[in-house]
Amino acid sequence: RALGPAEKKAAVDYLLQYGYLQKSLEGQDDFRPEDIMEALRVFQEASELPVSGQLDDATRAHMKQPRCGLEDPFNQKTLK
Amino acid sequence: YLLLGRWRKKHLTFRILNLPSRLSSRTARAAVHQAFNYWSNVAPLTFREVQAGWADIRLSFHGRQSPYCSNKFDGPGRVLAHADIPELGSVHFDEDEFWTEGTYQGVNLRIIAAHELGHALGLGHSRYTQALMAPVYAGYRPYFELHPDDVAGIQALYGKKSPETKDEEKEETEVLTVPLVPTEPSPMPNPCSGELDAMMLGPHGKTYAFKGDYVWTVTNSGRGPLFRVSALWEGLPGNLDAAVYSPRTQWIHFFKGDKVWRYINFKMSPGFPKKLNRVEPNLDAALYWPLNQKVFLFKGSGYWQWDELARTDFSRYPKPIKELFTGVPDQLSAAMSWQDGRVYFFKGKEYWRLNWQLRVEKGYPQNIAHNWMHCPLQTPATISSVGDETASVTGTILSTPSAMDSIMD
Repeated sequence: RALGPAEKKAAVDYLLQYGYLQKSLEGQDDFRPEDIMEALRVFQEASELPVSGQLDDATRAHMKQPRCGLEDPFNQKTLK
Repeated sequence: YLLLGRWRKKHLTFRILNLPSRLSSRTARAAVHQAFNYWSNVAPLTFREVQAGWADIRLSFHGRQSPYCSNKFDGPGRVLAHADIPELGSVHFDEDEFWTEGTYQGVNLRIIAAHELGHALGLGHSRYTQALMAPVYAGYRPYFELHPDDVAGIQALYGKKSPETKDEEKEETEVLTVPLVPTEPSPMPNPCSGELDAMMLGPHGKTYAFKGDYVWTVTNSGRGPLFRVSALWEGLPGNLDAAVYSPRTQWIHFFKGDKVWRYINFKMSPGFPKKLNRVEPNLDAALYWPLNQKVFLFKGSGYWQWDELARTDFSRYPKPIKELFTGVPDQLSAAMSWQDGRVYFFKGKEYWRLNWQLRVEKGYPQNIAHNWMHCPLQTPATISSVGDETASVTGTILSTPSAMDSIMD
């Protein structure tokens, strides 16, 4: 099923809120698709989900789980 | 694990500013206390609750709107709580969550509190999904315990919990290797005669008198039943030299010979008893002085001043008692600061009260038995008939559960 814009925005907001995506200093609101895919990959790996870089059902379900409000420290470097 | 910072001290205070509305306060408080215990069990950290004033770690519940927090919560689900890193100390929980304890329903307060305290102590999120410090709540676990990654993280910040690394115990040496041999109890003493071993204003404002193998409480209206010392404080011998409770640390220290025992309430602290090696053995008395939050130890005509939470330089001790406490006799039996804020010294059958200038007040010494133990004043004719061990007092011992409950309360 194709995701609606609201679902995509919710996912990006999540990735932003918890430190998987960093807003650029220039203030551009849009992220490149490859940046979002990379952030999703890191989130999936840190969450022990299948790493696809896609906003699949398992990833969206994990984003809805109750959690702590602090940012996550994960990126490709820390995961290594 | 990830480290975000650390406290520069290991003995922290905390204050619970409010509690969730849908969980009983007793359950909620117990959950928060247990959350602290998870960390203090594996690292040389202590946490002391304060009811008022400033605290290092402050826990509170707020909803979507809070005038005191810029990070608003989002209603039930999603974000459950957040915390500041050291040395800020704020720990906030979402009031809108269904906080629970002991059930799979709702969100377990104990586990979330332990997670947020991990942040408050300096831990970031762990990538181990089964770790307490994982970012996502993994649900209620009846037999919850810290993940090795949690333990490794907190020990990277504060070290391992072991007697050798406790700063406050440097003045004491290794744990005794020879177990104490249980002995037959001495005859039950008569609170109305003879000399006390120790007096202590203990936790919850209770006054304890120690003599031989027995202890009893003293109130304004009378005295409580006699208990074996070891019945209240398991592992503690009778015939103590001194006893002192510190409201600063919640520690009770008992001294006998060259050994010291530490209890919190009625539970002996791990690693005790220990051997005294920087203070002389066979102390006479001990007291906690709230004005400077120090413990004073007395022997003969001298005293030592001890800071429980800092390395104390004892090289200038003992100092003469008379230099600090004017008019107090040497060779004390007992001493304590009492709930009226005054310092009392006991010796033989008499006691002395000090004024705010630490001078013995006019009209002292007075009679311990009459004023403290609620005994009738003895005339010369009756003194000879009241020995140290009388049958009448022997008959008052109570070891029933109900009586035990009342003193343990």
